[in-house]
Amino acid sequence: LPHRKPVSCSAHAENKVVTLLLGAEPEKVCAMPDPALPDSDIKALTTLCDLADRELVLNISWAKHIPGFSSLSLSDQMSLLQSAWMEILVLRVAFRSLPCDDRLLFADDYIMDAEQAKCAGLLELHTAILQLVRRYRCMSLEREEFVTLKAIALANSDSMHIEDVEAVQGLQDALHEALLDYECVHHSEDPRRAGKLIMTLPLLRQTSAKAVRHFCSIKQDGRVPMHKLFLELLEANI
Amino acid sequence: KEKHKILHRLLQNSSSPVDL
Repeated sequence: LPHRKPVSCSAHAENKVVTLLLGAEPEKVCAMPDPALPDSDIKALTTLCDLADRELVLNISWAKHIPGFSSLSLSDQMSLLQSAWMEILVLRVAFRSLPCDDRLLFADDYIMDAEQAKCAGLLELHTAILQLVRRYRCMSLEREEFVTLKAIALANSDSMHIEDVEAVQGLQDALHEALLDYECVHHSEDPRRAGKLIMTLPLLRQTSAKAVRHFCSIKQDGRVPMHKLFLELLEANI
Repeated sequence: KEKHKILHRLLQNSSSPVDL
């Protein structure tokens, strides 16, 4: 097949959008499981929900640093985040887990293997996220690609409540172009690499939907304390 | 959207927006 030649393959110049995205990456968050609580499924889920809540605060601040995101209306910013928040969390866990064998690195102090996931009732989700990790590991996903793909996942969240569709399309185009430009400069040996990365997004959406369903049922159960932002976003997906 | 007060507040408060 003929190769598509990206318009802006700026020979070896670093892509400005990718550079900004690298600079916007939130700092690591520690899980800090409560040492006073005995090990149990409730403790594991409480730790994860607390970690997710703190990461969400950072992810909202991160979104503001995506070039062009803050130019969208507040309503459209909210709609994108309400649709994509779990995809962003899952993609971050998947990227962090790339160096781990069959374990998920939720945080440096909270790494979960299949046995621990089973005890927490999270085996299905653990398996699904590991499928994503394997996909990225096969491609040797780079940090630059990860940050760009994460921004694309947000801009491409398919919310049904977008008011200015053209503006959101403009953001998608700018981020897509940044990915094409990066791949053109750094992976000219594989002209389909950008497409391969984009083609991982359906699995990310599927895994994220699984996670939302699971945490919604935990919420219904009422045994795990959840912070307000996490609850607010879970409710946005019901 | 009325219900999503925390998200709304965090979006309004976060600093350093970047324009294209």
